Amino acid sequence: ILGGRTSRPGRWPWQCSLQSEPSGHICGCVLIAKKWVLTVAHCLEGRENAAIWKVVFGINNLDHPSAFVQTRLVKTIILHPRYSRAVVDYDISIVELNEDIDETSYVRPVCLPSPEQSLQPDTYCYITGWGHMGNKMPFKLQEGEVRIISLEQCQSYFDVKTITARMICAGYESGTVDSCMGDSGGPLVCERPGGQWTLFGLTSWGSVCFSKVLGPGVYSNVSYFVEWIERQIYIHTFLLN
Amino acid sequence: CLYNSCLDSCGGSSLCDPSNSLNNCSQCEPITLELCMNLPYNHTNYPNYLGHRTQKEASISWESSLFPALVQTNCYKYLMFFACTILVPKCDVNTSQRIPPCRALCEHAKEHCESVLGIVGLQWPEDTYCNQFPEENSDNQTCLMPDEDVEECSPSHFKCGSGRCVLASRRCDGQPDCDDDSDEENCGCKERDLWECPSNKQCLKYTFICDGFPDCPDNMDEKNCSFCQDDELECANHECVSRDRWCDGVADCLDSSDEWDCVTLSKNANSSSFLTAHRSATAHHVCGDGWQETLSRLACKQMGLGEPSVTELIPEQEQDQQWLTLHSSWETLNATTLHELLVKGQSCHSRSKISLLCTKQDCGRRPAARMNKR
Repeated sequence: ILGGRTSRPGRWPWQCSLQSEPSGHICGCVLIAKKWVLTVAHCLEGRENAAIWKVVFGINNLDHPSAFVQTRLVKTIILHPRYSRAVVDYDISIVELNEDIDETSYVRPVCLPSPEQSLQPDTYCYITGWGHMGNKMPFKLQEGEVRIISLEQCQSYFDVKTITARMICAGYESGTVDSCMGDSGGPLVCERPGGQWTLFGLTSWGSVCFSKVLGPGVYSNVSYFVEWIERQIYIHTFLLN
Repeated sequence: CLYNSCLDSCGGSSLCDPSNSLNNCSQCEPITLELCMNLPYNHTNYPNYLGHRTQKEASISWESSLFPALVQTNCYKYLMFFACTILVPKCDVNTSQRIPPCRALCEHAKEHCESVLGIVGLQWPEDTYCNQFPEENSDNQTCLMPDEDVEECSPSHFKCGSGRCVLASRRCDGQPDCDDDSDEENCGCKERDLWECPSNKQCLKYTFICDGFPDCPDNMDEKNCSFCQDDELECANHECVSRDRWCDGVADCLDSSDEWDCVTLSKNANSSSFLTAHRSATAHHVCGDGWQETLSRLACKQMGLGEPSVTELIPEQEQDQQWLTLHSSWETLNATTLHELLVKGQSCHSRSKISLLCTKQDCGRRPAARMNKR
């Protein structure tokens, strides 16, 4: 996360770290139910073998596992069938854990939006992750507040790529908060009246985050995928026979 | 290199003999970088001249955005060709030798386009200094020069009638970008070999039609995809499955859609909700005979909701109500869904249906900030 700040432990209990040996942290991910995590397809593409992955929850400093850490192996990886590497569209993936997490105040799921719920431009939300800070890779979880911008305005920053209804854009002034490499798959969340946090985006792609070029971060639009997500969880939970 | 892990160690390490470390260190690989898929050669090897170690790295690099945008300024006719010779250098499949661009090609590209970059405060990519490339025909080192049938535009560009290249995303966007406006001509879906949604004229790839994912606002792209018999219903993937196999607990559609949404809650006037189970595509009330709380829990979970908060048995007024009742030995079945436990055609002795309220999943809450008095 560029331009953010170090998060207080437990502040984002749904944030998880998708890890694979020998490199450790590869991507961010988000807990949405006791046995289910969301991330983006481009983190898993070409490495869809569940056995090489593990998911770590309840962690703030990647280098110092706390007492609240829970680690789970991966049982199933479901990439969206329309994921396109060339245009980074339909960039979403569901991961089934090998067993439930224990819900604690440091490990608990985020809410999913309803399909009709969409984010209006100029809404402020938060992004979090252990991605590049511009000058180094952090050990401690970073957070930052970003402003949602319209898809039309977002398209004006990208010539080669097309911004689609499966995407959300946020933040764009250079020097303000932005996501970066290593944040992929992590959450863009917004607080609802009443204090509940809802997951609207997953960090997906954007301009080269620490170059001079301006450009917003682009996030997978979770509202667009909610029905697919719920369908997949239903099929893999109830239609086992 | 002597060791099979050559590729990694060659990236700048001294394990290999520096004089030929770049030439015979890695094998040729097919070009997959979409930007450079229309070159007169189709194999490359890495690292490339910009230091990228893989094509994936090249595809998300700054240069892979910079050059296509710069091509639109028409600063040099063969700029895209030169960009590709350094992004995906030609690899001779017979010798695995790398064939660099000629120095003249590099110098022409830089001479014509560096100043254009300067106008917008950007720099020519640092490590494309031209004297690393051989002169044309110098001491029999082959190098690449464009011949007349080289494509000036990349596959990610649209070629204007005037010959200029503009990015494909600018085609039919309502803003003319070609000097002859040709990018805003023939913008109908059919002209672009695309399919048109009747409701909003949106253009879709043909592969998106009848693929089970609705794209048009009125889902027209997923209609008329198959013609089932009268006693059949259409699956989400447009297969036809006989009606009496729907919600019988066994997936008959390849995508299992005949077993989706088989258990729902139907609201009535006084806002209590009745548990409804579908069988053969017909909704039934669930009979309360032998009902247990574990079944309420299964029902709520199956509908993606939280724990059951209220389960009631409500007398049914209608005489000819269609019932589904619990299988006589449902506890011994290893069913994973509630509707697998229900059977049709039995009478409901209590003549009462299940009214059920499920809580919502608890989510999105953060622990309150801990205040530690000092």
